[in-house]
Amino acid sequence: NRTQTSIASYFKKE
Amino acid sequence: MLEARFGETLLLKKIVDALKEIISQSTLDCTETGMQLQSMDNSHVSLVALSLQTEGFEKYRCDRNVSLGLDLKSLAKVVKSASGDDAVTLTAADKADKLLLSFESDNKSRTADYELKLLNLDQDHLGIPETNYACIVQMPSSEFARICRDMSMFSESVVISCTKQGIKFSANGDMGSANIKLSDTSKGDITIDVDEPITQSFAGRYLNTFTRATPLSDRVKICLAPDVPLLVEYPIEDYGYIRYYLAPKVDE
Repeated sequence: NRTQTSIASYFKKE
Repeated sequence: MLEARFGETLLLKKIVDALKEIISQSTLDCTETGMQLQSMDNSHVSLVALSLQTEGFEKYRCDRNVSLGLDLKSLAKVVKSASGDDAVTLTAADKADKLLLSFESDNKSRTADYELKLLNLDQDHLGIPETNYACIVQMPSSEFARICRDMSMFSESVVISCTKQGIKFSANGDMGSANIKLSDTSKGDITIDVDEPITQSFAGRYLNTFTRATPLSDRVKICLAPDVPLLVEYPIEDYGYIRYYLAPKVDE
């Protein structure tokens, strides 16, 4: 079973 | 003031089509070097980044930076009303609350002007770090679209494995399993550059949505690296690119 990660956890807010 | 002229409305239509299934509203940032758009989908699983440089436009002028909050469904309706081979000029004032789209037929016998209300969008802007991708695969965009479509029949998840021998797409579901392998071809229509092999799992639904950009380019570039989002890039003529980033699925 795999969980979908969030794109925001890889790219930081500017 | 912004004034930007596309030689053909068809290109703008293709760009809007490539965006509107994944994002409903977004800000188009216009500067003297061109236009940029960046948005996450509603679920914050993927991010789309569009870059259009001035070189591609028939005419481009932007004296002062202007941000246009667009409703993409509305924009799609407006461009749909024009003929693909019409030229289209986008015009906006410095502090615009509307975008003017002027369509002009080939022999200038027909002109159509539309004003589109702009939105006040408060969007997060994400910094995308420079990444050295472990695997870079280039292939015909139609082939990638076909694979994504075929894979999504089998499972929600698509596993992409890339080695020096080739790239493999796998899906495993209730109905059974599917495996499609592509190897580097001497014809050069598929190129595979691998620094280190990688296997990652992604949501097929998103991959499928990215292929809405297929009409923009014959070629697509797929980039993978450990523990970072997948990058799927479609070049756009002399303008730039549309890039889709997709967060991987990870083991619990």
